[in-house]
This record gives sequence, C-alpha cells and structure tokens, in this order.
Amino acid sequence: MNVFRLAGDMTHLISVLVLLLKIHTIKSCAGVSLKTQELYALVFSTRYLDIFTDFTSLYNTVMKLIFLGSSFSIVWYMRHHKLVQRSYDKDHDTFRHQFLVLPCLILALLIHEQFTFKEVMWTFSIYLEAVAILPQLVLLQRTRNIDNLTGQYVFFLGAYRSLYILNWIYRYFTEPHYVHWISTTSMFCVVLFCFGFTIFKWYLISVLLLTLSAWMSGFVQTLLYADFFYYYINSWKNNVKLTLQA
Amino acid sequence: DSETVEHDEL
Repeated sequence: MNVFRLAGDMTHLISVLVLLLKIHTIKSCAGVSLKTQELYALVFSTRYLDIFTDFTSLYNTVMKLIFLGSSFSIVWYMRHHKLVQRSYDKDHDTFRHQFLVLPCLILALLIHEQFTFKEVMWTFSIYLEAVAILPQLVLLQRTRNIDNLTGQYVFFLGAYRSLYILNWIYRYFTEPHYVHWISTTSMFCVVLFCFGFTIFKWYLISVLLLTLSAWMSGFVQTLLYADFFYYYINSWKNNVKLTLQA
Repeated sequence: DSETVEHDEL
C-alpha cells in the first residue's frame, strides 16, 4: 500500500468520524444531507459484496466493516433518532437522489470490465460514489450557513477523493495492471464537475491543491523518465549496451 | 489476463 492510498483511506475515515462525532455527541445533523448519506450506504453495500468471499487483508475487511456500519448508522440516526431527526433540514434537502441511481446502474451495465453480478455492482458503486456528494453540495448552497463540522466533513471527503487519484497515478507507474480506468475516469469527472459547480470553496480549494500536487508528482515522474532517456540516447550515440545507474 | 478483476482498494 502506498502513502497516497493510506492517506486517502485515513482522510475518508476522518470524514466519517467527524460526521459521527457531530451526530452522536452534538445530536445534530444540521446541514447534513440524508440523501447523500443514503447514497453512500448504497455505494458501500454494492461495492463490498465480496466482504465475506474474498479476503485481501485484515485492514481491508475492518475498514469495509467500518464504512458499512458507519454509513448505515448515520442513516439510522437521521431517520429514527428523536433528537437528531429534529435538526434535519428536510425542506432544503430535496435533491431527487433516486434519479442518480438509475443512470449509474445503466452506465454500469453498459461500461464495465467484466459482465458478472459482482463486477457490475462494483462498477455501479464507483459511478454512484462519484455523484453521491451532489445532494450534499446542493444542500450547502441552499442553507449557506455551514457549521465547522459539516465543512470539515466535506473537506476531508474531497481530500480522500483527490488522494485516491494520486494513488492511482502512483499505481499506474508502479503496477499498471492494477489501475481500473473506470474508477480513475469517474473520479476525474467528479473533480471536474465540482469545478463547474463552484459551490463550496473548501472543497474546491482542497481539490485544487491536491490536483496541483498530482501535477508535481507527474513532473517528478517525467524527471525520472528524462534520466532514463539521457542514458538511452547516450548509449545509442556511443553505440554501447544500455545500462542504468542503480 | 486474469480470470477475475481484483479490487484491493476501498
């Protein structure tokens, strides 16, 4: 596991913990979109269908359980907990989230890497995750009054997305066969989409900063290639066998 | 080339 992936997972975990902290201790879900949370519960349930069949690592299994458990408990709190329920901004959270699900399902049926139930569901979860934040962004725009915890939640979520992109860039150069173009492209789309949306400044700033660092890492890779080409051209010019410095 | 697609990420 590379540092971008680990940092991405950690910021994802922090975002969930921030939200749980707000809901569990302050007993408030003001400014939090139930629609987005329901979509995330659907995202994790369709993505982690392999949780009991394929074992990758203890880390993966534990994290999957945390994301499944936390997303369903957030939905439960917002729907059924007496105190939390009261702070839910129902009148502003009117995004028709069901209309996001169907296009994602159709897209997953059309564009996937393998036509099996698990794989199509995985692809569906990737597409849905890319747009699941939309009801939340719309709610933030409508209410305007954004408290610290909600702001931090969205910031960490944006950081997680961007760090995962860096992770895929890194993996593309170190283990190209592992890179799934579906997830990379859909994540890039959501970043571009957010730029167009221009709603939430911290989300945008985090994405911007991390995109800049993606370019930096791309630049470093180019330098490494330049190094290679230097030796390559030299060996060709002097007509000797190519050897690279350790 | 592998039979199933591996998903080792979250």
